[in-house]
Amino acid sequence: GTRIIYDRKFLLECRSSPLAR
Amino acid sequence: AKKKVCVSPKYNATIAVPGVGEHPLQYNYSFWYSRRTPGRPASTQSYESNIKQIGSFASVEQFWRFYSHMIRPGDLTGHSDFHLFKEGIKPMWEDDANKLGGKWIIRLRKGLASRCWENLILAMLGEQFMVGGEICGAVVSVRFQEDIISIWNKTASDQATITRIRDTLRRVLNLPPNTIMEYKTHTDSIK
Repeated sequence: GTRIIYDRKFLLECRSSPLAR
Repeated sequence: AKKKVCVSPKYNATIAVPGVGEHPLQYNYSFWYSRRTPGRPASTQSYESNIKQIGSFASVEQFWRFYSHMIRPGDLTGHSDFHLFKEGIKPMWEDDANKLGGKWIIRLRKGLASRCWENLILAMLGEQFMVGGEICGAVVSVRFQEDIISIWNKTASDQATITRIRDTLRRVLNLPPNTIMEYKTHTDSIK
């Protein structure tokens, strides 16, 4: 099936989202 | 007649779900922390009672909410470990998901643990290992003279999976070329 893949750069970008605080 | 409502421990358990607008992960994970009391024997029972679950998450954003508030492994003192395992898998050899498995172990000189741990868990959460459901979790162990990171998988006899995990580790951790990597089955560790 489909797998949810994220690279390091994308994961680090999500860190600054208001949802991550 | 009165009906008795039974709450099974299974349904009573809290399962993490992604919030609105968050990026779901392929799997849910739980953070655990353990610290060995000096001088105590490391029996299975004392190991289990020393290990504390910090919490579970289902999305990238929920992960950062935990991680950003956690102390970095390089700043831990004493004999401590962080464990990040798929939700429902205990970070113990005895867990059904682990008992036929093993782990890649990388010993790190002091000063590298925080960066390597972050790169390792980001690769795991982002499904960079490409080994289906084989990954169980990862551990960073802070020790006196060196630190150790490890990644655990389900099937120690699956050579293709083990090779792929090793190659991905080399790529994502960006380790010095002389770094020694060792694979240990959990049955060997028990001995």
